[in-house]
Amino acid sequence: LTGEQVLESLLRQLGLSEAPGPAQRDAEEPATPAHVRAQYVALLRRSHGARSRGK
Amino acid sequence: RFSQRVREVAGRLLASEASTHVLVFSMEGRLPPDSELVQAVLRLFQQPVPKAALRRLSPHSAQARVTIQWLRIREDSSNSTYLVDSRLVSLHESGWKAFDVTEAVNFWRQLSRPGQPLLLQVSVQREHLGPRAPGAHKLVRFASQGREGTGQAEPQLELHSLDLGAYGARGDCDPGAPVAEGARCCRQEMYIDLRGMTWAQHWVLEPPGFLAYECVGACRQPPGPSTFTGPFLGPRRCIASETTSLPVIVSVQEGGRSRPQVVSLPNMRVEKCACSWDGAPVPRKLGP
Repeated sequence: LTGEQVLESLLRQLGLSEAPGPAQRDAEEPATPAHVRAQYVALLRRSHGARSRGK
Repeated sequence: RFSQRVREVAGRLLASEASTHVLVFSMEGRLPPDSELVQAVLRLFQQPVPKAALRRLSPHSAQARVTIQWLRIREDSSNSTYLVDSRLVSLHESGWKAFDVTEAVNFWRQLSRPGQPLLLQVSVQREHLGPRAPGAHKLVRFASQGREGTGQAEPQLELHSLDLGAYGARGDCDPGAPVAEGARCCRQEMYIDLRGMTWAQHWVLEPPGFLAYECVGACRQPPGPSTFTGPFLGPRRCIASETTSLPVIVSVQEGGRSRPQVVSLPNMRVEKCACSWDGAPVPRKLGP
């Protein structure tokens, strides 16, 4: 796995053609709301339990 | 009818012209838990058709279709069948016929309850519909289906398997030690540093990086590649057999403002490495 492959997967999931450029980025990172963080943690826990078959 | 995109096409039953038998194989201890099934072959001995009956056959009815299905009986006693192999047999020939039932044994391994035998349903059907010799397929008989079955010609299930203790991967590599050339297949730690990637800065909020792991090393090749006639082309290679997804929090632009969003990226982390033929499925026990 390379960084490029992570980028490709991310773009595919978000339906984007390229990563946001520097102009599009905020000067400061947005604060992550509690419900988004909770969703992230839940997915993190689930991914440790559920494995998917490789090729 | 299980597909969302294909409309169900209703059919009309034209004729039911099959003779069906169920073969029961006790599989107790046949496949040790730490073994990989390479190929399973069902051998059936086709008995010769009496010459007088053959003379009455037209050329159109000289063949019959033999279909092998895995019969699954669920806990609520309902059953279903899964097609595993099908081929034409000539009524003029006799002798051993081989069918590839690898799929059936893999299904049985993954889905059956402990101690449940392997059930294979053998159907012989008419190949051509028409008025000529409607019962010709009934002349196809396999040994031990009737009283005349002799012990030596009974149906046989041939299992080709590999001991994963010798032919499988060895789990995780020794941390900190480089994997030597020719060393056995193992899972090696590999850290993907997202903070260090220009495209990810400010866009990917979490995680800063993750342990992706990779499969490295060599796999022992079975002796004599021609032993098995499976559809495996290349040598056994060290591959990722089980993976997990990676959740990330990204900052997406919406109406000129940034909004954190959770995205799950599939197959980002290697959970398990295995030795397998390229393209061949990696069987594993399914959860309850």
